[in-house]
Amino acid sequence: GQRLHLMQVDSVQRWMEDLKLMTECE
Amino acid sequence: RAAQGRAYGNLGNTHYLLGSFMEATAFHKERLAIAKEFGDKAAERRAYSNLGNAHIFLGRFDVAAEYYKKTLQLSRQLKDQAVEAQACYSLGNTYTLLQDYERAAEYHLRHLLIAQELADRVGEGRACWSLGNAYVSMGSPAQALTFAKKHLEISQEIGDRN
Repeated sequence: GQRLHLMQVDSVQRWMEDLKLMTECE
Repeated sequence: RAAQGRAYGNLGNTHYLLGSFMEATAFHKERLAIAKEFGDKAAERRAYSNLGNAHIFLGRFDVAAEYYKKTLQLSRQLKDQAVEAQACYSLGNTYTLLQDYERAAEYHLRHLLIAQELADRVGEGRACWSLGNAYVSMGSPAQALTFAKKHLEISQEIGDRN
């Protein structure tokens, strides 16, 4: 279970890293 | 009033980049209200995306999902496929955070189809990676393997060693 959870977090974490700098500019 | 809307949006973005997500949310809500006042659908769509993103970092994944759905709806109205793909990807990730893997897979699949249509190999690779993970979580290793293979193939093609 733990391993699956870590795999899951991997792709989402990558997305969140990108998201941190993602703003829709005016 | 129109300039005020843009200023609110810029303030929202600045607070977001500073990591002040509550403040960012407050400004983006003001921006949203003015966009609605003017019937400015593109600005309204941007505000929904920004609000969705801020709620992810506030840990309010349920609220983020609702904003991303509004983004998705407007991107279709505005016929902006790139934004539509991005909204699907955001929704897939948000439902993963909510541990609703079936819904996550649904949105990642929608993202995959649009990425294919737009010949966006990077997007396609990300969608396959996410779909592999979603199917593992749903206890469907055979389907997960199909997407993992596709992810490998695309990563090799675009030279993404990571």
